Amino acid sequence: IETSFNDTFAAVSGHFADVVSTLFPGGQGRLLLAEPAGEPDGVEEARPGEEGSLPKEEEEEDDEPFQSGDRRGVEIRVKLARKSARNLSLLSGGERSLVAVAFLFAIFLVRPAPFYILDEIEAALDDVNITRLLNMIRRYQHKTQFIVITHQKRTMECADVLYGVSMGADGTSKVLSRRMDKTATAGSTAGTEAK
Amino acid sequence: IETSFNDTFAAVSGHFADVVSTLFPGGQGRLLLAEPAGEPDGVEEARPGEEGSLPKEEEEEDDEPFQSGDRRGVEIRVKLARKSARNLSLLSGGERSLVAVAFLFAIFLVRPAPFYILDEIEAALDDVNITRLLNMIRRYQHKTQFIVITHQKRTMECADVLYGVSMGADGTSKVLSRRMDKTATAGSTAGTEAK
Amino acid sequence: MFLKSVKARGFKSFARSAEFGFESGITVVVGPNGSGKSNIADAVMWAMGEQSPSAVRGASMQDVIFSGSDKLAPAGMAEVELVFDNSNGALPIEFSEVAVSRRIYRDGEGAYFINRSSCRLVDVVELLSDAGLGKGTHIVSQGRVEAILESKPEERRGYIEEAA
Amino acid sequence: MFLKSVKARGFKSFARSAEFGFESGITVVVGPNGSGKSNIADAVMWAMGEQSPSAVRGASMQDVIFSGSDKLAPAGMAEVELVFDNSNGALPIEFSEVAVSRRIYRDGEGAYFINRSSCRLVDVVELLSDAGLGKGTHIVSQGRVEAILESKPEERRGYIEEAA
Ligand SMILES: Nc1ncnc2c1ncn2[C@@H]1O[C@H](COP(=O)(O)OP(=O)(O)OP(=O)(O)O)[C@@H](O)[C@H]1O
Ligand SMILES: Nc1ncnc2c1ncn2[C@@H]1O[C@H](COP(=O)(O)OP(=O)(O)OP(=O)(O)O)[C@@H](O)[C@H]1O
Ligand SMILES: [Mg+2]
Ligand SMILES: [Mg+2]
Repeated sequence: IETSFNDTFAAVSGHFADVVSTLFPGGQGRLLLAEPAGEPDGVEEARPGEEGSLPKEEEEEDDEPFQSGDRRGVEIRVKLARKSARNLSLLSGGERSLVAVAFLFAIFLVRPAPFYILDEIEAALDDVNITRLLNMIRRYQHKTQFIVITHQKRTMECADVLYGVSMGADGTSKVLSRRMDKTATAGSTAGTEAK
Repeated sequence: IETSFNDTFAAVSGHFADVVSTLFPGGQGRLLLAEPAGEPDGVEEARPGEEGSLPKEEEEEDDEPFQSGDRRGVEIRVKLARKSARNLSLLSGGERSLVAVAFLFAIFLVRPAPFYILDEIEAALDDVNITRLLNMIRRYQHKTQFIVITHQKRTMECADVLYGVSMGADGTSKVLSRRMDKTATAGSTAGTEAK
Repeated sequence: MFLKSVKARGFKSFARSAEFGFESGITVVVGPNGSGKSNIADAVMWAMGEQSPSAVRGASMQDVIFSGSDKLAPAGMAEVELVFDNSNGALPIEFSEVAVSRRIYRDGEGAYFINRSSCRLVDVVELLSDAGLGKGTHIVSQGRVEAILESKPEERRGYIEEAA
Repeated sequence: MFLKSVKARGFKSFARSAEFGFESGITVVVGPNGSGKSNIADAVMWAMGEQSPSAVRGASMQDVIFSGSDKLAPAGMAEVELVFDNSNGALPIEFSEVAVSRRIYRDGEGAYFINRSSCRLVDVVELLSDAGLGKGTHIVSQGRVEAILESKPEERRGYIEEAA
């Protein structure tokens, strides 16, 4: 069991680093196995002035792969471009969404689930980061199925199928329409009556 | 003390009902003093079929204003148009944001603070509800000062003063610009470099 | 394998039977606040065996049953059916389509079905976890995208263990 | 009365001194993710006496001190100054402008000032609560708009008591 976890952990960590550098150009992400006492997330001694980066790989040497019985947790570390590494709680709302998405995609890339439902995950993102996120979803749309709930027009534009839902006069939800081609999705989600 | 609380509570409740019916056309909102044992929020026996509404006012009769020593909490009840009244937790993300905003405005209308800072409060709202919220902010802009943080273009359009903030090449925040008139705010918040 | 359709009846705001057919690419769902979009995500999570009422935003599991509207009486039961395209054989069942469904009645009684024959919760959970649909990260509920960052390191390990 | 300006130095991502001048109407702040918008709200909350590190998203109060970047060394101190326009006399002080400021050093030592003379936290809190700026609802932090609905009925009563 432990070995297969270590292999999976190594694969997920590798993908996490890749996805973080895609969603945060110039950024670095790493997953670490927590010391059993568990150091708080993402707290690094920031080394000022040095071309900042995450602690060197050699720190991994003391990871005891076979601490049987002691399931070591997984810590998330990120270092964004130009900024020193710091506690995940100090990241901004949009930055936190993207780090969380990076973790989900890192797992997806090792073991894709047959489908994903993403409910307004881009609510905190600015235009540039919405684009980065949507590019990621488009890149992997052939590996799995994405069902995305949104109010953002730009997210609607990448739909293969677009569903409209509305609340009817009788107080119940109605499934409005289903458009197949990508060009037809320029409409808005304004609360108009049934489209 | 108790009387002044009761007066304030009555005033806030009145404004809450007004604001809810503005933000939710056809909706009703009420604030109730909790029974000391505290019934969970918003749970009403939904009376099916009847032109639904919140329980009649006579329920208020048994409110003991002078239960000294027992500070009764405040419950929030809402009944949205066409839907039966139900637990606040079952409301949608956007509906919950608006009910919370209604409570804040109800207090503001009784005792305005000198300023308000609202950080992406419209993140879960659709276009129609963003408009309703912005209309509310515009209506009261002469009673207090609003400082609104947003990514939404439509929120930018109601600014008297617009500030841009960006992360500089040295990893620190820069205050970009300050435009005074409303017409100049059509720009986007895309993550471009310093504007 | 992919999710081919979701049918909901008496489930939350879907008083009458509603059906969504999905393709294998990107499906986007839009609509005004309160129209029922997140209820679809809840329906899928619930049909797959979700046991915690708060995960579907209720105080008790019966909160998923349509509780009436100005015009309609409350429903006595909620039912959701998911149909999976199994042409790649990811689900260890002989069929090219597999239907998983769940019901709950006002008195709290519940029932599970695989291809319309009654089964137990554990059968549904086992079937789906073989296909990578365990407790994992495949449904991100509204406002919960950052939950991964707030979860304990041991929980995160659990997500990786599931992928092992 | 309104908030006339916010000056921050060494506070979070505002390593160098930054100043925002506000008018009495609607001021909108925009910018890319991570640029420092919410840090402004944190700066105001902190200068007004906030005692909980988690309310300004830190693990300890020293987390508000600029912790360095690739190019710059960490700061030794964070300082925020708020200037209120008091021409309507809402603040019980003779001046038409009132400055409230706060500092914190790496060793955790803090200091408060009213019109640049040192005072205690309690002086700041008393001064501001007279003007309706107590623990209330005037700063809604990012992602916390629904907090009112999740708070206990007694806490909501607290907000109404404050308005009494
Ligand atoms: N048991 C139930 N019976 C009837 N209606 C219900 C039930 N549970 C929830 N609802 C209704 O469903 C609606 C919420 O739907 P949902 O959360 O799916 O909206 P949404 O489309 O996701 O909106 P948003 O864009 O604001 O997130 C609420 O208005 C609520 O009243
Ligand atoms: N003590 C500190 N020293 C230096 N930088 C800090 C400190 N605390 C926080 N930061 C930085 O401030 C940035 C977050 O700023 P803030 O939360 O204000 O962003 P924002 O503009 O609100 O973004 P969003 O639109 O995503 O909400 C983070 O990138 C973080 O690294
Ligand atoms: Mg929703
Ligand atoms: Mg922010």
